Amino acid sequence: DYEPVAHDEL
Amino acid sequence: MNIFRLAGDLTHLASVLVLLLKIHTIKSCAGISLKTQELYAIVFATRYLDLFTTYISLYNTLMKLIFLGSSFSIVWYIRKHKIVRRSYDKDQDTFRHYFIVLPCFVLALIIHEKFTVREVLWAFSLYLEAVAILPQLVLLQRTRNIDNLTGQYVFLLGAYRALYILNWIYRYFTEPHFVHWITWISGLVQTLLYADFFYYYFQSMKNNGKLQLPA
Repeated sequence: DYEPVAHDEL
Repeated sequence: MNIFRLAGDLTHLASVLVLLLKIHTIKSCAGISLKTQELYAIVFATRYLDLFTTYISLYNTLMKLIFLGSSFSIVWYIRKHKIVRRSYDKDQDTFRHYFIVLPCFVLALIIHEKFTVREVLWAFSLYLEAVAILPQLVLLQRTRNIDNLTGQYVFLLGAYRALYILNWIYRYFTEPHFVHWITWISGLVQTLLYADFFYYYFQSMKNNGKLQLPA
């Protein structure tokens, strides 16, 4: 599953 | 999560606490730019839209709620609180929002990782965060005599960004395919904006004196 941006960061 | 990331988040949290401490207990927002605070409120509102669609961790959700809640309450304090708002340097804090917001939005429409509402808003929030400190830096330059808490607040914000860069370097070497040019370049620009401030901050610490920016 492609997550384009580091969405786990704040 | 690596140590740099955690330290960065905690530094960010500390900066917000310092600002709330100044506003809530001293009942003063002297030297604080409302424009910067409003820009941060927009940054968090657009970036943390995924709060309701994507669950990452309890830590992530809690921090997002804290940053959203604190940024909007700080804006409320400066605008509406009957004592705090009197200390706001309105005449000095003259930066225009749309000179910053509009170019960031256009840039996000052009440069993003994927053309979806979420990704365009995410890119927009990154670009906006990179330059949101500008009204605050301009205000510091104008006020010149900077009180301790305001100085600490800006220092902690800058430190948080510097720690995030270390976090990206660490992640780049430890995680496969961790390449995020948009995040990195806007983060680097954001950190560089603090360079001048850091220089005078450390000078004032060395001389054990008050933080004062040159005219």
